[in-house]
Amino acid sequence: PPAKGIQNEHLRVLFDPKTGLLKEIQNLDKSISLPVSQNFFWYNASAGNDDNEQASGAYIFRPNNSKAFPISQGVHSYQVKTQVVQEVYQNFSSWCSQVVRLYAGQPYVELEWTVGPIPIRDGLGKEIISRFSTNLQTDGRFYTDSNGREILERRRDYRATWNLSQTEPVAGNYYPVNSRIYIKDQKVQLTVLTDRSQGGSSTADGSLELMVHRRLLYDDSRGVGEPLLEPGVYHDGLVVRGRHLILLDTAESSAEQHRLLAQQEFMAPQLVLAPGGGPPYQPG
Amino acid sequence: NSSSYELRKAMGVAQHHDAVSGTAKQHVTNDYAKQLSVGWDACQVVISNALASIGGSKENFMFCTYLNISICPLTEAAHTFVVVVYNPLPRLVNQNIRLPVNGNHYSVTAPDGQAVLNEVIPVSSFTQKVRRDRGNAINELVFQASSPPVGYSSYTISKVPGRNQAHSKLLKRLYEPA
Repeated sequence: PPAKGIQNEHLRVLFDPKTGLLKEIQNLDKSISLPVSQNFFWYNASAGNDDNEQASGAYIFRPNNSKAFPISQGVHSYQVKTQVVQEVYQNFSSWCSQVVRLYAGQPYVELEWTVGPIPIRDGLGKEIISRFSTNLQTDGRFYTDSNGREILERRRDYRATWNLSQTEPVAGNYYPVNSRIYIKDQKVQLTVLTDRSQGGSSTADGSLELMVHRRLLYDDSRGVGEPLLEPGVYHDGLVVRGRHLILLDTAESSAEQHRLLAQQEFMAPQLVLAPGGGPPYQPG
Repeated sequence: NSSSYELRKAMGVAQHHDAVSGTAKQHVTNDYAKQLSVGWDACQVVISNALASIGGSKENFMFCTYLNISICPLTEAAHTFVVVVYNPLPRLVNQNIRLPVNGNHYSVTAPDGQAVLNEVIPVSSFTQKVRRDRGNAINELVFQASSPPVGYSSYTISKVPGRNQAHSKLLKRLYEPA
């Protein structure tokens, strides 16, 4: 049977028995239950069209359609349950996989994703996103940070200082995410912390997405003079591995959670190893 | 003899908008990576010197930069090794440590001499595919380390001979869907 769920003292994560995809997150301390569907999708990168010859490239994100295609409708999964950590391994395709992880005592869900090399034999540039879909009534609003300092409210198809005529429903709503992005309603907040700067958006109410990787075939004519087509060591494209940390809490207490956790991510402990025994040491 | 200047210089260069946003040509991107790598190599010496000075003994410190894909020649091969966890934050931090290993059973000793709960779990097929022909670890050792504010703690890890029954049970629990 596919994985059903993992749990620690603070959180329970449930998976859809048919698809193997993440289905629900529960905060056991606060008795919050949020249906969350998470999957990986790809946008087809624009090569330019009749309206505008702008291609998607290093400077420009421009999908040729607002629809994102799921990499897989379901996953092959298996789970590992131990006292220290519980993990669900999800295989979306030959080039996309993820581990959903709960460590004992940790109040967040860790998603460790591995994406690439992105296939391009079909002649299509691809921009890969991880999307979380919930039933939160977000009223077109979502929140992104600026280098972990000021959190800015973003509104879909809206600019605070001028009347916007939106011509790019996806790209026109993407914003930089340096360390966190969140959506919330009156009561509940879903926060995603990143381990690197990424682009992010909420293209529909209750939805939140982050771009994790991209591989493009055309230069965007903005100066770089090359398509974003990194070869990697093995000349078949880059493989990237990163982590998203998910917090589910009340809207009031989420800031206390994500600020401390983001600090710990940004200034993570440094590991140094040495062969042999030696006395255990901890300065007083 | 080394200095953190090299890394400071590389970080200064990497403030350019091309480096921040990834809009450089590929050969420039390669150079950014090279400069950061050279800087980090120099800083490893600085950190080793600092730890030797504070700890009062000169150790052959090693750094494993591929831990995210379960590669570390020292932990994969050694029967006994020390993990030093340095915490730069001004508060106590609990960090989950994952180290690639080839044994099935390990003892982890905390700075206060207490045994630390740990688990050995298999390296996933995802990771094996990503690291390709690099790294041979079949397992990962997982435990939680605690580090004091702006300080460090060291954990001693030893391979324990014999078959680990818990590990055998764990392997049985791994399954694929139909």
